[in-house]
Amino acid sequence: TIGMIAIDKNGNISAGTSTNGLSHKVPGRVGDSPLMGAGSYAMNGAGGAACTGDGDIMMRFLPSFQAVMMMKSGMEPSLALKAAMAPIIQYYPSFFGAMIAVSSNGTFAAVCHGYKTFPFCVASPSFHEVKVLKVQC
Amino acid sequence: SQYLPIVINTWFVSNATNAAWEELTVHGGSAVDAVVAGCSQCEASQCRGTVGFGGDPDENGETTLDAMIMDGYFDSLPPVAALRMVKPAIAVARAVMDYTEHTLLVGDQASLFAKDMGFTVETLTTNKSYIDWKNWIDNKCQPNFRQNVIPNPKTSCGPYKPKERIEQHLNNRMNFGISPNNHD
Repeated sequence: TIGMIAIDKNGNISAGTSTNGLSHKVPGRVGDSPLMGAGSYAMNGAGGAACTGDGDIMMRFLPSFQAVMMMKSGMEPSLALKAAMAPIIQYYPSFFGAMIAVSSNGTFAAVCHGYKTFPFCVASPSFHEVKVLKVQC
Repeated sequence: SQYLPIVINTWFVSNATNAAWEELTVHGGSAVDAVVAGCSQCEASQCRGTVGFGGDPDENGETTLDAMIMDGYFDSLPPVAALRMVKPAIAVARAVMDYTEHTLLVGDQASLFAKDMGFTVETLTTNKSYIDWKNWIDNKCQPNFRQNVIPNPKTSCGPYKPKERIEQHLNNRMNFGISPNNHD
């Protein structure tokens, strides 16, 4: 799966996913990626979030929607992601999954569970080229 | 904000990030254009084997694709799921956004729509996915996600039928205390 969020210079936000579900989706069935609020979610003025990992578990909590709603209420992306991830970890402590989020002003974060670290990419005026960053899980 | 525009994506697939960033900063595309460009690049290059054609084969040996694109002012929410025989899944989702008022298009409907919109119909199977499927068949279709069916899904391939016990159980439930007079 790839989950991606873009914010243009006018602050319009878009989120999207694409997957063939190689590692977690039941082959031939629908996974979490195309489900709004599960695979990804975007709201102008609030931010965008996207997920990857064991979608059959993550989708039950609509984590992308949760994270965007938290950012809409003013939470920083990293806290919003932790809050969205918390119930999943509580009910499925052995699941694998990761999330990214960016708020409408361009601050971003990533969170993960079940992996050691989780890599993600960012391109913005803060970096001269695309950056591959890692977050500790 | 000094931090805009911005593109962020999961995993280390920086070519996809680059494609989205160029769409935003070089081609003057919108945020939706950027996400479609980035994810399309990932599909075409089969990022990490988990995006694009040639993924896990289903019980018939076919690969399906899921994708969604969403804009931040909600005027269209067009995911596609279990898309078969069409490779550029997120572009199909974008076409649903541009040419319909649909929300979720799934399976054959999604494929038929894509064909109408001029997308190429072609197999999503690769040598690897075909070999994976053949190996799965040779391994008595293990693992699979079936339960409560016959023959025993842990030792045999299908086609499967529901186990009688479930039907009996349903019948029992159906007869228990429910009548036209106390059930709408």
